[in-house]
Amino acid sequence: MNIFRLAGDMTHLLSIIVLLLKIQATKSCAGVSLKTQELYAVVFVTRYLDLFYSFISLYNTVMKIIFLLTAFTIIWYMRKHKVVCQTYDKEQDTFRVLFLIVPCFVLALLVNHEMSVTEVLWTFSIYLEAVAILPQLVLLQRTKNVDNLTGNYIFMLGSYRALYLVNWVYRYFTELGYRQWIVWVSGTVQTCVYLDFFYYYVQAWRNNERMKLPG
Amino acid sequence: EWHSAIHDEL
Repeated sequence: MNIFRLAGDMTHLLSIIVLLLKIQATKSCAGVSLKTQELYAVVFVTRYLDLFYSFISLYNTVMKIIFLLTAFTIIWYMRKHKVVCQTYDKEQDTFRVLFLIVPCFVLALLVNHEMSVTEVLWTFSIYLEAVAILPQLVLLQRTKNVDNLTGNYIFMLGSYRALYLVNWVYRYFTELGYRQWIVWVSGTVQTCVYLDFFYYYVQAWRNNERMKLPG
Repeated sequence: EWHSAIHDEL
């Protein structure tokens, strides 16, 4: 494992911790999209089915379990916690997730490495992860004001993807015969989804002001 | 080999 991959994973983990801390400390999930969180849970469940039949490393197994547990913890807070769930902007978080899930599934059936249940579900999770942030970005656009923690959470999620891109370039040059087009193309799309957000995030940071999205 | 190399990422 190279340094870019490790930095990417740690940034991903940190983004989730930031979100969980925000929810626990402020007892509020205002500005957080439950749809995006549920999509991430679907992504992790369909991708990490290999926990049952293959072992890559202790690091790999532990991280997968952490990602699964934290995804469901966040959903539990937003749906069931008696204080937190009242702060959820249900009326604003209306993205039609089936418009993401169905096309990703069809694409996974058409473009995959192997026509098996686990491989198609793994491919589906790669495609779905690329677009899973969209309900969150739409929610931000609607509510306009972005609180610092939610802004940092999304910024770290985007950074994690950017670090993975660097990791793939590194692996391409250091590992003989290493190529994975499905992951590369989806990962590039996924990183591009954040570009607009990055622009406004960096602008707010440079001007030392609270982040605002244009109407 | 190839299969495990593409599944070793999170």
